[in-house]
Amino acid sequence: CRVMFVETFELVRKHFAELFVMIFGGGSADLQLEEGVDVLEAGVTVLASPPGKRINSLQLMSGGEKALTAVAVLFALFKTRPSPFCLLDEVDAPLDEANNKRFVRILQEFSDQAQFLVITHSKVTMAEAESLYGVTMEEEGVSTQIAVRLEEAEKLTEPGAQGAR
Amino acid sequence: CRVMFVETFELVRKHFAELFVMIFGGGSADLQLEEGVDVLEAGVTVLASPPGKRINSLQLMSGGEKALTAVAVLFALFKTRPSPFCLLDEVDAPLDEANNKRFVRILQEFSDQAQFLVITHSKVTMAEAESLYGVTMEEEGVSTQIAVRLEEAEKLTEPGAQGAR
Amino acid sequence: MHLKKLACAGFKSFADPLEFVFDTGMTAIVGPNGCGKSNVVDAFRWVLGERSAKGLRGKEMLDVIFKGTSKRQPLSRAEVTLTFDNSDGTLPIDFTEVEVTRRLYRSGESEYLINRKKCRLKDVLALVAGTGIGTEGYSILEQGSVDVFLHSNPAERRAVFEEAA
Amino acid sequence: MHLKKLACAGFKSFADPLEFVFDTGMTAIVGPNGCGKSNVVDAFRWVLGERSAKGLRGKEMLDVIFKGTSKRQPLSRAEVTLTFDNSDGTLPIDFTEVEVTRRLYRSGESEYLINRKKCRLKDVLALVAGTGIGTEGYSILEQGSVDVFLHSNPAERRAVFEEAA
Ligand SMILES: Nc1ncnc2c1ncn2[C@@H]1O[C@H](COP(=O)(O)OP(=O)(O)OP(=O)(O)O)[C@@H](O)[C@H]1O
Ligand SMILES: Nc1ncnc2c1ncn2[C@@H]1O[C@H](COP(=O)(O)OP(=O)(O)OP(=O)(O)O)[C@@H](O)[C@H]1O
Ligand SMILES: [Mg+2]
Ligand SMILES: [Mg+2]
Repeated sequence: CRVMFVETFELVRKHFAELFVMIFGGGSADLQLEEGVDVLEAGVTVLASPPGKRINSLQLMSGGEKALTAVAVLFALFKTRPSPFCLLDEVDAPLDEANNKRFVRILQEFSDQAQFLVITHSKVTMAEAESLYGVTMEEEGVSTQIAVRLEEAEKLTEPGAQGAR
Repeated sequence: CRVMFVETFELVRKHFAELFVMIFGGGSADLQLEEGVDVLEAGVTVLASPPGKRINSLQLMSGGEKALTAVAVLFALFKTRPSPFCLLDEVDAPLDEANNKRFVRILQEFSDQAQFLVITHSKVTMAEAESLYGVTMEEEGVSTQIAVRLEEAEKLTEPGAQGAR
Repeated sequence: MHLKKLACAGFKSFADPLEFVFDTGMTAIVGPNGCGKSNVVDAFRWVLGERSAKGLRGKEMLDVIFKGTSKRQPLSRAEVTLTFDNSDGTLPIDFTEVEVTRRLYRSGESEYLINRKKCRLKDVLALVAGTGIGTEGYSILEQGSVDVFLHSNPAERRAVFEEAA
Repeated sequence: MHLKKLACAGFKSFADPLEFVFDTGMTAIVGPNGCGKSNVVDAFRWVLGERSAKGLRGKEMLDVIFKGTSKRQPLSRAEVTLTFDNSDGTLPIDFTEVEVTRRLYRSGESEYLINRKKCRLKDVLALVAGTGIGTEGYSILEQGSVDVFLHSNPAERRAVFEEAA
């Protein structure tokens, strides 16, 4: 069990470092096990530093940088042990357009191995999805589902759409 | 002091109920002081229920509904005791386009009484600002400021802009 | 193994029965604020064995049953069924199609079923163990949980790595 | 009273001195992820007396001094000055223009100044008390803090109401 955990951990660590550099176009990232504690009890700390910056503490990072770092951790786990599907709820909300496009590119890379369900208000993300589902409330308080094409999806978040008035 | 607090509280409560209905186009909202505790010690609970929904607990609300409810609380405080300026950091991130436009309309109503500084990635919000400031990093890790016009601001969040690569 | 469909009836804002059929690749779920998109994520977590009401944004588990609107009466039960295509045999069970169902009645009674046969929660957890999709898994990122994913205490983060081991 | 300008030097990612001049009405601050927009909010909170490093996303107060990049050395001090137009006499002080300055040196020594004269933190807090802009105030909503604003325990929420009373 101990060997298994360490092997998996080292693999996730390697993938995380690679994916971080790929997503941020540079910088460095690492995962560390708590020192001096039995491997099966030790906590895991995430260190990451965007390109050109000296700081590696997550606390000082910006909202968008943290979101992208979390995505790198998630996909590192995915690469190590693929899961059949993945559900992401507005992970792209803090991202600017450039980073939103990077996020979508990563998703596309992984979407031949697993199914991705991505809840989003972002037109950049909607535009890249293979299929789109609309969830709305034609009657107040009751969810219904509508099939949408991309042009309609963008309208769903426009003024006048049924929803939180 | 006690009288002062209760008076202010009742005023904020009244404004909150009005603003909530205005923002959501219906529904109801209230602020309640903890029962059975001295007014000067009592906590404040926020209750709100979007139009047509029976639920009034904040916990069950969606991300966007909570953001708008927080905005209603903030402006209720503002109406009761205007502050000279207000700083909002990506409050519009969870909003769909329709609610983003409502948010901006409220801001405009209050911006003749106070200065609003709004940090945003949303084109809807940028388009309504009287002035725009760009913050970017021409040199990695060092913030610089650039004056921008609206067309440029939208580009700032496009791919290729200097920033988290 | 891949996801075929999710059917909800009486779960949260899904008063009327609703079914999502999933393709491979990337599916975007879009719609106005407060319409039920994150409730879809809650439906996934619930049917896969989520035991904490707080994890489903409620105070008690009965909060997942449709509470009614200004025009509709509350319902007396919630039911969610998740259907997998298991033709590659990833799930340790002799069926090419696997349905996992969870029900909750207003009385507080709850049921789990695998392929329409009653079972225990333990059986559902054993079925999905090690695939990354159980409630400890890493394949669901809830709305606004980027910070939790990165900042949770190292021991909590460890649970996610164990799931991958 | 209204805001005239904010000048930062050596504060967080503002290695080079920077000045924001504010108009009345609504100003949008835009820019890519990780470029320093939220650091502007931290500069406001810091100069107005924020005493918690955690409230400024750091571990210790020295985290606000520019830490250097791959091309620049760390700096030895951080300084922020906020200038108000006080021609309407809202601030209880006999000047039509009021500058509030805060400095921190690597040695840990810190200074507050009002119109370039050294003072204590108490003096700064007394100056802005009751205007809603102090650190207990309701006029700054940090990134991602919508939930905190609504979900903080009722007693914390009360502090915001007291500020308005
Ligand atoms: N048991 C229940 N019965 C009826 N409605 C419910 C129940 N539980 C939650 N809801 C409703 O579901 C709505 C929230 O839906 P959800 O969080 O899925 O929205 P969303 O589409 O994710 O919105 P956003 O884009 O703002 O995140 C709330 O308005 C809430 O009132
Ligand atoms: N003391 C410091 N010295 C140098 N850089 C710092 C310091 N403190 C914070 N930073 C840097 O500032 C950056 C964060 O800036 P900030 O949070 O303002 O970004 P932002 O523009 O708000 O981005 P987002 O749109 O993602 O929210 C981080 O990358 C961090 O490394
Ligand atoms: Mg949601
Ligand atoms: Mg920010």
